[in-house]
Amino acid sequence: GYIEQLEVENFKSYRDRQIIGPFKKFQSIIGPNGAGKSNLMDAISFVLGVKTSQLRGSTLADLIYRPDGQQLDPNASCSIKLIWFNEETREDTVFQRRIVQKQGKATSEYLIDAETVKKEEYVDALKNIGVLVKARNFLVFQGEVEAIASQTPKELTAMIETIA
Amino acid sequence: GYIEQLEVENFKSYRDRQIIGPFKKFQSIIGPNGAGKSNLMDAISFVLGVKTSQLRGSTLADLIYRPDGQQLDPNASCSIKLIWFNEETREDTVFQRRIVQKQGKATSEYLIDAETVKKEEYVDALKNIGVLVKARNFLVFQGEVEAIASQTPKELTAMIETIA
Amino acid sequence: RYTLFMSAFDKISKSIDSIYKKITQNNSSRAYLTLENLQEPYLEGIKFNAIPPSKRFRDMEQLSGGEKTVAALALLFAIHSFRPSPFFILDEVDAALDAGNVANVANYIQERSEDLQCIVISLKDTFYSKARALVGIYKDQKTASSSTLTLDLENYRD
Amino acid sequence: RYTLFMSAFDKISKSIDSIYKKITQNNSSRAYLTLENLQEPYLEGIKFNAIPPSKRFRDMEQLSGGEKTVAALALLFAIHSFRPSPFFILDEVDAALDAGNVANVANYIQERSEDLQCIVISLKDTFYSKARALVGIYKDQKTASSSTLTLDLENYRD
Ligand SMILES: Nc1ncnc2c1ncn2[C@@H]1O[C@H](COP(=O)(O)OP(=O)(O)OP(=O)(O)O)[C@@H](O)[C@H]1O
Ligand SMILES: Nc1ncnc2c1ncn2[C@@H]1O[C@H](COP(=O)(O)OP(=O)(O)OP(=O)(O)O)[C@@H](O)[C@H]1O
Ligand SMILES: [Mg+2]
Ligand SMILES: [Mg+2]
Repeated sequence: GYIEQLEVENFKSYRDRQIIGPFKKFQSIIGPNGAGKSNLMDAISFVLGVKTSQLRGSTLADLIYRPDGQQLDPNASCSIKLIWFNEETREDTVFQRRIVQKQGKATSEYLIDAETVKKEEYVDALKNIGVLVKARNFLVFQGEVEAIASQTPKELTAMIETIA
Repeated sequence: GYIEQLEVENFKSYRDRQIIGPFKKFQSIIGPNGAGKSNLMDAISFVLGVKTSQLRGSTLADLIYRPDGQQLDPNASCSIKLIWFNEETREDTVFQRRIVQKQGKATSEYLIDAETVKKEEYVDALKNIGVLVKARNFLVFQGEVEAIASQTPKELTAMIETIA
Repeated sequence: RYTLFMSAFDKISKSIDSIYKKITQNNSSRAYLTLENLQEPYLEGIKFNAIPPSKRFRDMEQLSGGEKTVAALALLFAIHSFRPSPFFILDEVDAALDAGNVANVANYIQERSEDLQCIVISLKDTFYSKARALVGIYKDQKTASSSTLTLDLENYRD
Repeated sequence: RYTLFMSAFDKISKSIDSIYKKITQNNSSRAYLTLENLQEPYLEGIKFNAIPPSKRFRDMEQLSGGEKTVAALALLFAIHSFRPSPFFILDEVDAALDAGNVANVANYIQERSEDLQCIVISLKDTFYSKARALVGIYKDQKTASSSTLTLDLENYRD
């Protein structure tokens, strides 16, 4: 299978609801500096369950769209949907993660095909399609590629152990 | 004044003696990956007295030319000459730093116009032409530019204090 | 634990050399992994060495920026050969590459995208023009938001 | 100590905004430094903020890769305005820049090279073609050594 489409709603620099796609097997993302390219990678990483500190944010609330120079609206929320297409069964699965704020605290909710699930079940469903988020050996964030070749021998062993 | 010419001898990937220049006020260094561009910047930084750990080497001996796959020749040495042109007096000054090995230990020698001087005198002479090596605010090594903007406030204060 | 570790290590170290040769389009380049501790490998480290085309052995730390990028990509695809994920996302991995290496890496990714999805963020047209489709992102001043355009390049292929 | 520090800080913070506007070729961009401790500034930190063209205030950490590069160069040249060195050496500072920012940075450096020497390592022809002279470096396979060629571009200018 592969990522067919994304639905980005109020995530980082993406305001309102935007549908992005369809994606192909060799898909490129282009645009000027500061346009929002890395934010789109953050959106995909976010819906896969990657933790906020890896997404250039310190709190979940940082990931919600905020107009420049303004405080975050305490009722604002954000959501990412990843439409996954299974080439064998020719069926779609919709993985969704959203952030809601309640009394000033932001929390995550995970949904599969519009049904709320626990994080463990969500992570298992991703494992079933071959996505092992813990290993993250398929995501290379901006500026991190050279560091992969300069890892210490111990770091390399740890990397192999996570995927073994 | 400005850097008019370099004489590189057995430094990193530069074998034998090579004269590079003349340099102009807006000078560019180009070439494919692995050709030796950053090594040339290391050569200029080295002759200014920048420490070895900043030049991608762990010991002084690492800076001496070594054919791929071979051990360092215990008698090998290297040297960098920087020809400095003073635009007011229209005179040249030759700053030189070289590495010599004695009984397996590599040490640096500093020379101004072919006369050996102590490191303090050498650093003072550089200060007189406006080159404050300790501050290093005029050298941006490969991959380090973004980090300058992401310094913590304390780091920025320290940077300003060095040059104050 | 030993068997699990070694099944991963064996597969990755067998494939890394051919992947590195393929990316660099040069049979003289070599890449390999060596275990520091053969009895209990998971307790010690694994040394990674990559030797660029027409060079001989040299410590990884002395490779140039572009040479390290190519070596890193070879390692990533070698790890993928043991634990395949259905897609890769790469954010400006071509930043330190010269024109020759950009072409090599883009060709390799184009080939690999037959069996795995590659999503690549790049500023270089020599890279992104090889993709099958583009998402163009721009900052819309009126709405103070990122907006996107999608372009199917397969319509334009000769 | 206070006077020394403040004379550096004042000069740098006065010049950073105009330098940033000049590099970005846009008067809506802003850059400034703020002291955390006004009485004894050397004991606390200095906050640096840069606001790219047509954006408003945002924490430096949230800027993109290219936006940070441009801000960093503005800071460097502002520091230079207090403690001028006779030359700058920049190694592939344009790696994360899009075509527009490459052109802006190259133009700014070309202008500054009137009064200070700029030695720039770059892989992008849109950058190095603005220089007055080039040193081309290649790896000579026969001698297993880096070799150089020098080219005076001023002979080719129209
Ligand atoms: N929560 C948020 N709300 C609104 N805008 C945000 C938010 N978080 C980040 N941004 C904005 O997103 C922009 C950065 O986007 P991004 O890092 O995706 O750029 P990019 O396209 O990757 O650029 P580059 O080519 O320079 O890497 C910044 O200008 C930042 O202000
Ligand atoms: N002491 C030495 N003797 C011989 N060769 C050396 C020595 N030290 C480093 N090298 C070689 O120099 C090469 C790296 O050169 P350098 O880092 O200058 O490349 P570069 O032109 O900056 O490339 P890039 O564009 O990828 O940054 C490496 O291949 C390394 O093997
Ligand atoms: Mg980016
Ligand atoms: Mg380099």
